[in-house]
Amino acid sequence: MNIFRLVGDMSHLLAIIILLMKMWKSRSVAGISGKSQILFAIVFTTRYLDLFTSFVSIYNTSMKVFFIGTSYVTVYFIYQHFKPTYDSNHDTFRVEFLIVPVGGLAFLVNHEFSLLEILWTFSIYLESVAILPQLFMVSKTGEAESITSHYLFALGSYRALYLLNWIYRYYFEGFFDLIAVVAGCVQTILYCDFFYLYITKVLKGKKISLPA
Amino acid sequence: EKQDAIKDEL
Repeated sequence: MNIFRLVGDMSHLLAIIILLMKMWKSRSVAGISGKSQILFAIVFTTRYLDLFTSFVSIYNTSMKVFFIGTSYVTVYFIYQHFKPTYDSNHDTFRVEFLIVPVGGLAFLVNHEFSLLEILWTFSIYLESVAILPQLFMVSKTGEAESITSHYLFALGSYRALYLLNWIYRYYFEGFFDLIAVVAGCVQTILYCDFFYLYITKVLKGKKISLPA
Repeated sequence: EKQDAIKDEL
């Protein structure tokens, strides 16, 4: 475990906690894309099936269980518990345009043609684009609450830190995974525009509001 | 098959 991965994991954990706290304290899921959260639940479920086949460490297992569990709690909050506050009119991204191509790609480009490997690959590809419904929602409404911005920043930083982790592992461990690296680059690039807005606006005390 | 190293990542 190197520092980049540890900070990346903590950033991921922080993002999830920020999101849950935002929903719970404000009793509202306004501004949050239920579609992105469903995609994240699918990502974690398909990636962590190895919980049943291999054990790495207590840290690894507990983080996986936490990520899967909280992703379902989040989806439950949006579509059940706080449903009246869910802004479905603005959450109109067509997720089939992500799931179908990503599924096809996972089928064609993978490390090994087996069920678990294809599902793992699918989850890596899907994670890279899962935030698009959320970013689409922010651009459609033209604004994001500060707390939502903090969530997005922590979530985006996590994969950027994993890129540094992979550079480190390449040099010091000779480890390189093309699928993870390409998907990680795509994922991080999708956040670049948001990172720019976050640094130039949110950190100066303004909330993100885009010109109509 | 993918390397073992990635199995310890999240």
